[in-house]
Amino acid sequence: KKRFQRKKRYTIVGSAYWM
Amino acid sequence: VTDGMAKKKNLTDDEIHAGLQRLASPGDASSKYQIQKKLGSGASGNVCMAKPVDADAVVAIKMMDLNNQPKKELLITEIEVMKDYKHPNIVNFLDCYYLSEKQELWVVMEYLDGGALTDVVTETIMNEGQIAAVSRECLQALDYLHEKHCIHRDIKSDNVLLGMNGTVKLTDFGFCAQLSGDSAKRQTMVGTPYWMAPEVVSRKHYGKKVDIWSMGIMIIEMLEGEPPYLNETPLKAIYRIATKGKPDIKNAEKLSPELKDFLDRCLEVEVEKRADTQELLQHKFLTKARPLTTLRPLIVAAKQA
Repeated sequence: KKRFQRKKRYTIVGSAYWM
Repeated sequence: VTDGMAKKKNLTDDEIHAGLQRLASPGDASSKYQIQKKLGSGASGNVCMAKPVDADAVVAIKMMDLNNQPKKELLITEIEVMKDYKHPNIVNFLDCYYLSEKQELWVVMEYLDGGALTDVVTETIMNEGQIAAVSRECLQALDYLHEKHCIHRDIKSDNVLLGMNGTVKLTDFGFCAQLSGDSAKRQTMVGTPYWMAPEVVSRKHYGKKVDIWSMGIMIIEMLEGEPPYLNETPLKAIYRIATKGKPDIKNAEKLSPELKDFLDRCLEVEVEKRADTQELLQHKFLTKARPLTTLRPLIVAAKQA
């Protein structure tokens, strides 16, 4: 869960894997 | 089509590597710097603290693995922007090295010993005077970039670095976009979802005022410790931004009228009505700014926490 929390603050360019 | 300094056509890998080599300094970086410790990591790579072998100083080195960069040409943007733009509120670029054998790029920057603003907003409580001071410093950097038709596109507390003496500097220029003139626009969705402006999440053409919206979200971070909707998935957050527009502010009644108006001017959904850096730098809220040295106790407390 911690890793997902940290990944939420990552910058995305174009589209992200969750799009 | 990528968003880079100039509107770059799709560069081949070789062209990108050649571009990076052109910008990089010669010599072997790993023999010039002693890596001390890892400071953090982000989408594009790790940042480490290091010491030059021939000088008594401390630098920050951003190490990027060229093989897993989503948009390599953006690295060229970052170096070009940091090399060309010098401002007291922008992290100083020192050097950059291309390590062909490891396929890595090292960007050497000045090291700020206070860490990122994120630690302060999550671990301490800021008063309005301190929020005004940080906002003013960031707006000065944005005003400088916007004047040069450059949008940052990733304004958030993670990209604002602090010195122990209270200096405030903007960093991470890998996602900057160069506009070819005042009216030029962009459309690629770039940034961090929770800080994105409505026009970005709805994939409309956008301009420099996306940075103003993100500044407003960063002020909410300074008030509440995190941006709106962080407890939701990024996709839900984007949906909320697109449908709700201006987010609710918790305990808004406790805020001064000047701060409320300042926030309203940043978080205006209609781009034409939203303030620009010039207007905000004249805003009454910034007259409440306290000296930057008052940030030091917050930085110390955040480090201890």
